[in-house]
Amino acid sequence: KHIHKNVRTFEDIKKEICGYS
Amino acid sequence: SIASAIIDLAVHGKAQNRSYDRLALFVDTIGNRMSGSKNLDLAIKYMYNALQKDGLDNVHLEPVKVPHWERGEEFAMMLEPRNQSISILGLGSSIGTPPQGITADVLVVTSFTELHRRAPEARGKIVVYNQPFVSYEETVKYRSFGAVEAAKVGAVASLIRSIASFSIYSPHTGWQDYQTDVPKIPTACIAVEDAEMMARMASRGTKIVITLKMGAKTYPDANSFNTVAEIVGNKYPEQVVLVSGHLDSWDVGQGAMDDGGGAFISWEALSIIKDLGLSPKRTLRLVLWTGEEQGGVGSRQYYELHKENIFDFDLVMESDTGTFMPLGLQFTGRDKARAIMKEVMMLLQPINITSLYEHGEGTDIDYWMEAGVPGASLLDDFQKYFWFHHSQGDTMTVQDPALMNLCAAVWAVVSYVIADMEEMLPR
Repeated sequence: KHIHKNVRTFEDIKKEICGYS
Repeated sequence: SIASAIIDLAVHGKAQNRSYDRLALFVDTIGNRMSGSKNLDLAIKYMYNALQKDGLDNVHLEPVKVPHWERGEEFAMMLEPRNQSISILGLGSSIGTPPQGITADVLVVTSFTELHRRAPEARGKIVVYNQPFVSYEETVKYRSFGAVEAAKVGAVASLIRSIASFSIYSPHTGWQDYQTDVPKIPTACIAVEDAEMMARMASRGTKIVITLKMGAKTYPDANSFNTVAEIVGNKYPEQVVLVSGHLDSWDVGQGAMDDGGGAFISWEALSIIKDLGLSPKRTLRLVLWTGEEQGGVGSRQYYELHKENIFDFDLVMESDTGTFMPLGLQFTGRDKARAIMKEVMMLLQPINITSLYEHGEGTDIDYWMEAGVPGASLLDDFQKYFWFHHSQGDTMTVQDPALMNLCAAVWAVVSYVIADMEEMLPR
């Protein structure tokens, strides 16, 4: 399960969220 | 651009005003929806059919036992210093009066402290509370515990100034709590205007006498249901983003604001996502709670039933403070989760609603947040909320379709993006 893997940086997550905009 | 597509559909596109129109049809058809009432049963059946017709997944009802209290006929009459009808609303769980009513002198106090100081004067009297409205959280204790505190000092009934920030002679009801070791006395709310009038009379030393009649009765707990519908996730279907509002209301007005608006923007969020053909990785679950007004009865039973899967709950969301102009989200969660939520809120720049505040709140999601699940509540411009709350004024006239569109857009964007991100929010 992809729960709390914490293998990605916050920058990675920001990029993922930007993908919705 | 998924966020823009959601916003466009909700605010400018075919879905604009849909949550308002759906809510208007619902409350005009069903009316208010008190726990244990036939109206609430009808409302749940109505929503079950409507959610199925909307094509949502796994539409089902989860059984709940809820309190069943009915106010019956009630009135109050001031006999001295002159005859005047006093508008009242009995408080939920109150006992009734004897058939002939209770006639007694009045003791007016402005606080529990004053009541305790003047305890010897309270025996055999009707205690009238004229506490100032500070905030709902601060002042609601007079509604919740006014009867118990009055009974402790020998009062025969209590009349409590409505918990309202503004009044045009409108009593506001609500739930109240007895204590097992304290005698139960009848209790009701009165309008701010009458509380202040009696306080003025008392300050002049004028004797006040009131006759109070209440036909309130408590029946055995009734069968009810939480209403559930989903868009099942395409990658992690067992993981859940929960969006919610409560379907029950008080037995006055239409319950359009509390919490019709919150329930229907939550439904709207799923409708919008479905209309756009979006399929999030996780399951988006709509829950319309029952028995919220009696203290989150439906949500407590839901938590007990589902807490074994708590690690699959990504985010719990509730809207229960109106659907006026949205200002942003209140959020409870760890700093890492907050940082992610702040980024998600930036997707709402097209409608300029990007703020993330502290303290996610909501009776129905508190159990999850206390257990560590991130929680979010809609923060709106609720200055007028307590004008109408639990009163005959809570009708469709309070609602604004354009503002409901914006609330639905916020709700849909946030719930979809969190449900679709590769990882759950950190705990």
